[in-house]
Amino acid sequence: MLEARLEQANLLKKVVDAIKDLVQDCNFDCNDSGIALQAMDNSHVALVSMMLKSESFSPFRCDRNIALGINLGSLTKVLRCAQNEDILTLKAEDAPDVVNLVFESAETDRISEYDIKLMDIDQEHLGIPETEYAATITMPSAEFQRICRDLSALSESVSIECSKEGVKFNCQGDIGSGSIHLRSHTNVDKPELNVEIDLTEPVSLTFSLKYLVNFCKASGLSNQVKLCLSNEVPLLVEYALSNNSYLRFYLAPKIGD
Amino acid sequence: KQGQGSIASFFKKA
Repeated sequence: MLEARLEQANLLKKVVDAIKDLVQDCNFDCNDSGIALQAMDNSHVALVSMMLKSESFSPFRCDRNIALGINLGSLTKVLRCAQNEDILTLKAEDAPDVVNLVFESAETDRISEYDIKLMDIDQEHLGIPETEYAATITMPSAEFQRICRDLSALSESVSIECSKEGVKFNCQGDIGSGSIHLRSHTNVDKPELNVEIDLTEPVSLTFSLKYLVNFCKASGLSNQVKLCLSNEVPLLVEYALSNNSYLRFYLAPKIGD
Repeated sequence: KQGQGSIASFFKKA
């Protein structure tokens, strides 16, 4: 059986909020290392990969591999019934029909309990190869969100060019063009504002802004976001969570010109 | 005109 207790319901609320517009039905794969989720969006352009390590829960117990097929719309409805600060416990039997969610308020004696019916989801699982990326950019997640939002007003796509000079986000649209240039930057007082660019070779790739704007819904999960790029491979956008847990998005580049 | 690649063409089925 599965029993996983989260100190704050907020974490799961934010994760589900960040991915629910991209994927609708998905399996939460539970085993002794934690709870993982991998799903492609309907158009097979983007891939979501979430890992909530067992260390992110206290306690965490899962004796056997259990796949919880959940509709994220249903999960959102139930998670809205939790206060951000509530303690959240997920429970399921070994061959479950439902997943049970218990929300406990630390301040009051209120305990609420919900069951969500599970679905059989036949999902193809993709193997994501270990990649040595040519460029890795770590930057404030709010800055990345702003860039994507600003440029999406002008164009459907953005080119991300990374060189010794820094990183340049460029777009061309019907009304004109826009570009934002960032260089490595260290702020000793506010390290969450740092921009770090780790480059082994120059990279230039073009991506759909619609998807990037969607990924940025995860900005509330982490002050910083990591962008990993190599020519002709999908972009990795990573929001690191505590205890080595993470929310990652992969986006296939645009091809040709 | 640019085409959009599919993520499944980069990552193999596990």
